[in-house]
Amino acid sequence: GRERLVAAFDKVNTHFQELFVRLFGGGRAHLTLAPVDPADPAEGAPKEVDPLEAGLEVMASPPGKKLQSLSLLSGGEQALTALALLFAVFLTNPAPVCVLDEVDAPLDDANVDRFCTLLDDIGASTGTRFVVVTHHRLTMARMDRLFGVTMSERGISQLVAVDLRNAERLRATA
Amino acid sequence: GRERLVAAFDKVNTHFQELFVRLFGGGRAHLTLAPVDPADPAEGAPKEVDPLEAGLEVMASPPGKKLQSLSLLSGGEQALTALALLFAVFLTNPAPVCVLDEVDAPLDDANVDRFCTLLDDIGASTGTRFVVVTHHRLTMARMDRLFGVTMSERGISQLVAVDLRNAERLRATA
Amino acid sequence: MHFARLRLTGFKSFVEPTVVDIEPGLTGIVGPNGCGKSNLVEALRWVMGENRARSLRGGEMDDVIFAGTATRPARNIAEVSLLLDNATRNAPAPYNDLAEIEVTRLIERGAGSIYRVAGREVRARDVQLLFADAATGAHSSALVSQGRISAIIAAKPAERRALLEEAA
Amino acid sequence: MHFARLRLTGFKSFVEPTVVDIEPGLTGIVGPNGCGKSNLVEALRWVMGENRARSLRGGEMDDVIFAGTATRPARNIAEVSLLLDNATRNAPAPYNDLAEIEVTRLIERGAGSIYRVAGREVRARDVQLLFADAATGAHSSALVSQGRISAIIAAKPAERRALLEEAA
Ligand SMILES: Nc1ncnc2c1ncn2[C@@H]1O[C@H](COP(=O)(O)OP(=O)(O)OP(=O)(O)O)[C@@H](O)[C@H]1O
Ligand SMILES: Nc1ncnc2c1ncn2[C@@H]1O[C@H](COP(=O)(O)OP(=O)(O)OP(=O)(O)O)[C@@H](O)[C@H]1O
Ligand SMILES: [Mg+2]
Ligand SMILES: [Mg+2]
Repeated sequence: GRERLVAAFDKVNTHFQELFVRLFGGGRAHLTLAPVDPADPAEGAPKEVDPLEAGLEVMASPPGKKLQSLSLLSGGEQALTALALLFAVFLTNPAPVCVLDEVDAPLDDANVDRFCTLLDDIGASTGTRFVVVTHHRLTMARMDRLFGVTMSERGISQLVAVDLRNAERLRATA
Repeated sequence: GRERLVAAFDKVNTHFQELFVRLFGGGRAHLTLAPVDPADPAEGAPKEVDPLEAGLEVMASPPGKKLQSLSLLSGGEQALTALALLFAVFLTNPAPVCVLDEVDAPLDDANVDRFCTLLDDIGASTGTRFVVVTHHRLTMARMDRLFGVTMSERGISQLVAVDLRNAERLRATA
Repeated sequence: MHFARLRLTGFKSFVEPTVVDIEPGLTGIVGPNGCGKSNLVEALRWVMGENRARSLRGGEMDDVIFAGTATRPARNIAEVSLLLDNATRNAPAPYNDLAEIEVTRLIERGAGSIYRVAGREVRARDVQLLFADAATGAHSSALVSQGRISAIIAAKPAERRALLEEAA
Repeated sequence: MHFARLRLTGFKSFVEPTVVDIEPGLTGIVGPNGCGKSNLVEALRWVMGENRARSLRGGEMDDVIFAGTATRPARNIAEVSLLLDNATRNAPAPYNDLAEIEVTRLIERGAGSIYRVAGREVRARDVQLLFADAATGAHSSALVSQGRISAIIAAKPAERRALLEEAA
C-alpha cells in the first residue's frame, strides 16, 4: 500500500499545482506529507515520514502573497484551494459524472468565472457531465442548461426547465 | 447557576420563536433542553433534565413543513434558523455593535430580504450599529453606506468609500 | 458509459414522478432555500448504493421516503432509477452488450431496499461494483455535497489523507 | 456608549493607516476574496482584548503584525484604536465624564501588547471589563466571524448550550 499511496500523492500533487494556478490566475501551491505529530526538535534528525501515517498539508500562496498554510488564507481563498485539491484527486481517475452542491457560495465574481472555465475545460477533455447546484447568477449564466426546483405546493418539490431570465425570477421568490 | 440558566433559556426561547417567524415569513420553532445522553427507555421515567448538563435542541418547521430537528432542514434553512438563535441571544442583552461576516452566503433572495429587514428593525429598536461583510448584491443594496476593500497593490489592503454602482464593479474585479 | 437520466418517485420531497436529464456539459440546478435541490443530489447517491442513512441527513433509511406535508399523507414506497448510456460499450462484463442500462432502487417502509439492474433483481454489492468499475459510486469524491468544501478545510491533515487514498 | 471609529496601522494586510467610521444603521463591507474584509473584523476583536491567537487565525499573537509582501518589508509594530462615543454618558465609572473614549492596543514583535484608555496605560483586564460592562467585548456572540454560523449548526447540543450561558 505504501508505494501506491506515494505514487498517488505525486500524481495528485502535480495536478494540484497546475489547477491552483488556473483557479487563482497565478500564484503557486503544493502538497506535502507531514508527520502527524511534528518531530520533537530535541530528537535531532527529522522523522522518516511514513506515508500511511502522515497528514496531507496544503501550502499555498495566492498571486503576490507569501507562501502560507491553508488556515491563514481568507474564506474564499480556502474554498478555491480545496476545490483545486478535489479536482486534482478527480483528474487522477475521472468519473463520468461530477455533482457540485453550492461549492461557489464563498467565491467572488472573478473566482466564479475561473471556476466555470475550469469546469468547461475538464468536461471537454474527459467527457464528464457536471450537475451544479448554485445561487450565483454568474454561475447560472455559464451553464449549458438550467433546471429550476420550486415548491409551489408547500413541501412538494417540482422540477421545471428554465431559461436564464426565468432563473433570475426563480431566485427572487421563496 | 441553575435558576439563572433556566431564566435565560425562557427569555431566549421566547425571542427565538418570534424571530424564526419573522425570518421565515411563517412556520414555527422552539428550543428544548434535552438530556445529553437520551434516557434509556428501559429505565422507565424520563430523566429529570439538569439544565447545567443538558444540551440545547432546536426544533423547527418552515412554513407548510412538518416539525423536525435542525439536521433535517436544508442548508439555507439551517443558516436562517441559526441566525434566529443568535439574534435571540443578542436581544436578551443588546450590544452597541454587531458584526456579521458573510452570514448571508447560503441564503436565497427572499430570505436575504427578510434578514435585512430584521437588521433594520433591531437597529431601530436597540440603537445597535451593524457592520455587515457580504458578497450578496441584495444585501449591499440594503446598506446605509458601503466601504470597499481592495488590494490594488498585491497583498496590501486599502479601504475606499463606494456607492452601490461602484460596489457592483468592485465585486467583479479580483 | 454515461449518466443519462434520473427518475424519482416518493423520494424525500419529490412525491410526484420527476425526471432529470443529465446531458453533456454543464447542467445547473437553481431554486429557493429548502425547495429540494440537495434532495436530488442525495437521490443520485442513494440509487448508486448509499447504505449510511446519516450521509443522506436521515436517522434511518426510511427517512428518504416521502414523510407527508400539512396537506398530503406520507408514502410507504420510494423509488429512484438511473439510466446509463452504454453506446461506448465500456460497461462491466455482464451488462456490456446493452446500449442502455437501467439501475433501480426501491425501498418500502419497514421492509428495506430492492435493487434491479436491466430489469433483474441484484444485490447491493452488485450495484456498488458496477459503479466502482466506472470510477464512480455513492462514495465518489466527485459527488460534492453541500458543506463538504468547508469540511475539507476544517479537517485535520491526517483526515485529508483519506482523499489521497481514493486516488491510490 | 457607541462605537464611532476604528483606526488600524500595520495590522495584518492593513499596513497603511486606515480609518473605518462606524455610524448608526447598517454599514456594508464589500470586496473580492482575500482583500482584507475579515481582517477588519479581527482588528475590532483584537483591540477589545482578544488574547487567543487561534481565534484570529494565527499561530501566535505576532501573526497580526504586517508580515510583508513580495514588494514590501515586514513591520515590527501593529496598532489599532477604537473611538467610543460617550455622549449618552453611560460608560463605566472611571471614564464616564469623557464625551469620547479612545481605546488603543499596540503590539511590538517579540515584546507583547500595551493597552491605553483615554491616553493612560492600563492592563488587558481593564479593557476587557470596560467592554463587558457595555454588553460587548472580544468574545461577544454579536461578533459573528466567517464560518461561525456553520459551526453553530454542526455543534453538538451540549456545545450549543454555551450560547445560553452568555445570555444568563
Ligand atoms: N422524507 C421527506 N419527506 C418530505 N420532505 C422531506 C423529506 N426529507 C427532507 N424533506 C424536506 O426537504 C427539504 C430540504 O430540501 P433540500 O435540502 O434539498 O433543500 P435545498 O434546495 O438544497 O435548499 P438550500 O438552498 O437551502 O440548500 C427540507 O425542508 C425537508 O423538509
Ligand atoms: N500578518 C499579515 N500580514 C500581511 N497579510 C496578512 C497577514 N495576516 C493575514 N494576511 C493576509 O490577509 C488575507 C486574508 O484576508 P481576509 O481573510 O480578511 O480576506 P477576506 O476579504 O475576508 O476574503 P473572503 O471574501 O475570501 O473571506 C490573506 O490572504 C493573508 O495573506
Ligand atoms: Mg441544499
Ligand atoms: Mg472573509
